[in-house]
Amino acid sequence: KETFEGHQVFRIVPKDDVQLSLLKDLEDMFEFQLDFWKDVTGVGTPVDVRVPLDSLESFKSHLETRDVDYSIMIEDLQAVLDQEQEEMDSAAR
Amino acid sequence: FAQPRNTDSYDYYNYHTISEIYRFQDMLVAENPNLVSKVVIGQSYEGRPLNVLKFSTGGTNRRAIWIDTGIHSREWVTQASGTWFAKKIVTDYGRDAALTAILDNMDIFLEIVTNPDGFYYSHTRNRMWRKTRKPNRGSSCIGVDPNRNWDAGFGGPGASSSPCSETYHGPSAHSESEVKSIVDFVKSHGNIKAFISIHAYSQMLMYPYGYTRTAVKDQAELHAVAQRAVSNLASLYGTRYRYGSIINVIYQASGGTIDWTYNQGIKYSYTFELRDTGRYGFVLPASQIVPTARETWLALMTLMDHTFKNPY
Repeated sequence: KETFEGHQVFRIVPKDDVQLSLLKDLEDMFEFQLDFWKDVTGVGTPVDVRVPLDSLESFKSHLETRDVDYSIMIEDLQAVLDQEQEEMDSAAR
Repeated sequence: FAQPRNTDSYDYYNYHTISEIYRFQDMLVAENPNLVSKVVIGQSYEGRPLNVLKFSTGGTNRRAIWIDTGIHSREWVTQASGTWFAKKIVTDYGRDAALTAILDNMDIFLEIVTNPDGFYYSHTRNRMWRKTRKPNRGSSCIGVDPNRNWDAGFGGPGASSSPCSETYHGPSAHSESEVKSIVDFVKSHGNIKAFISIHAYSQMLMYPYGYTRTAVKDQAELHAVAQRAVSNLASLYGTRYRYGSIINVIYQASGGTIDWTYNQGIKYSYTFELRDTGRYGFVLPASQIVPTARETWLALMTLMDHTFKNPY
């Protein structure tokens, strides 16, 4: 079973058209192995993106050097998934 | 593990595997033989049945409403909501005047697990799986985005030609059996008047088009009905939805489900993006399933009631 230890989900709210364009470019970029949960739509609309552990530092640096603010929506995806599985198992019992 | 003996003891407050949902469907049919039947419209790539629940009080080829959930497999709250909707329909028929009037005149088709291979895979191997599970020739990447695989601007902007992309449109329109089976069903039925495809998450209710900026000819009506639907949805818990055409509310997306259905003449073609708490994304806690389904039901009823009262 594929696990997601250390994967984080970022929430990024593009402030202007420049940031919007930057995020759109990221959608087509395979370098960071990003998984867009909520796609880039417009200025002021949140974009949610799952970032694998291996890409975390470089991705953060990529955003910070371009002055793009972000928050972490999910700190450790696997922890949330483990909890979800635990709840399912518990309910089934 | 205890299995529910009937649909009353089914746990609507938790997520379930595909076999549990299949069992739920069979129980619902067995408990309500005069109202519910199971139609198998095809098979998935891996050979799973594509089950559709038909809610009908009789008649032949009545006007019908289609609802599907879970075409993107990782959006678990949609399959869970679909299960709740199925139970809600049998519970409310004969009790709720609006739903009773609809079902006395129209049929409802509900496909709870629209992408069963992907759903099974999301439970067993990769919780984040979104696409179908058909291998792609010449690529090690698996699957197609079934919401980019329809013959409506197929292969245009807003879909990827890379099999490794999450929005890969597939080798040709309707290449995925999960899509083709619905296409064949809709065409052979010929009397579907509303088509509602349910996704998660980001709280939106949308109508065509996604592949072109051209406004649909029924835009004014679809917009007004969407406004009413999201207002009714919000009346329960205050959940706020955005609404409009796909291309205006989200972005350009070609090969989408409801663009195809609208072009087939199904005027009331809508797609939902369900509740987003801003904290969990696709891993919405199970405690949110029933509230999500309850509020969505109010919007669904608005769409279904409007379809019933505005024959075309």
